[in-house]
Amino acid sequence: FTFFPGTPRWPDHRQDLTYGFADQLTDEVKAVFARAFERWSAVTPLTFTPTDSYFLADIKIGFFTGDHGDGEPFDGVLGTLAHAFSPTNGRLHLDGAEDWVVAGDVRTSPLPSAVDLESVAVHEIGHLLGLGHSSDENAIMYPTISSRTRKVELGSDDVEGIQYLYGSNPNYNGSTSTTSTHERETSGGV
Amino acid sequence: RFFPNITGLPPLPFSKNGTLAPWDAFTKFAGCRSGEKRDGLAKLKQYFNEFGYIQNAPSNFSDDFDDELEKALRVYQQNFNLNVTGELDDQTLQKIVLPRCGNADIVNGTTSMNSGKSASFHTTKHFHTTEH
Repeated sequence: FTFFPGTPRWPDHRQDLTYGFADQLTDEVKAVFARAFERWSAVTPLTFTPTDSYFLADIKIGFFTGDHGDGEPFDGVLGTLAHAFSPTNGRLHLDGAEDWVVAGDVRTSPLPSAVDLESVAVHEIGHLLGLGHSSDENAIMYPTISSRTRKVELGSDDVEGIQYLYGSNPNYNGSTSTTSTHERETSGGV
Repeated sequence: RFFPNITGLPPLPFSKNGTLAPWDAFTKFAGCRSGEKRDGLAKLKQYFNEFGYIQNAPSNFSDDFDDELEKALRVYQQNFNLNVTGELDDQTLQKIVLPRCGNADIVNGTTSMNSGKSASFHTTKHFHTTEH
């Protein structure tokens, strides 16, 4: 696991975080993000609560295309899928041009460019919380993911990294994930 | 575009503008190595610049496979647990064209992925010089 330079983290007095969406999204899409946040809160003392107030939210989530004003333009289908900022910026941006799959088994998708939304959301939340990219291919924080791939469970590398920053959830029993439980990539991707 | 369930997806064949991904064109550089010049290598350098492997980007990258590109490749290969060849071998290209997070792997010239664990990104060359 790695951290951003300077090891930024959410301070102790800001560990109950809110998140909001820039777009009008369906409950099904919002549920994907709720599950993604839950994976990180299960292993840390952090909590995440949805709010209707995008501008007041600690974490601001939006789908954008092309140049969207932060100096990191998106590039259309595949390529760059999303990006997120280090603590305590809170911005999580996803490429609105992607073919996001929010339910069902993305691995059986007939669409070569299908991308599993929850997999990408879990990764980007890791950045929001202070994790950088990992060389461990089993880690959520590994930088690449093939299309038609689902990878949503935190690896031991992710858990060690995030618990270094925030400590452990008192209810965490150490069995959230192991390498063998990962849903591994089954597609050659592009 | 959101697909609430798999059955809602369009059937194959499906493509947009005839291509799947913006980096697919890099596969044409297979086998390219230091000293060669290939049309479009500048875009690969832009890729490495975007993800932190080439620092201090010039206003225009050349299409030359120069020392800077080889150095970037070596660090990339180390970070992604690939054979460190410094060449655009198939294994490396297959990794490069994959969809990925837009966050850089190397921020402000430092990395703590694999390549940052043995020696720092910037001091590798100096380390070898000192040893000799």
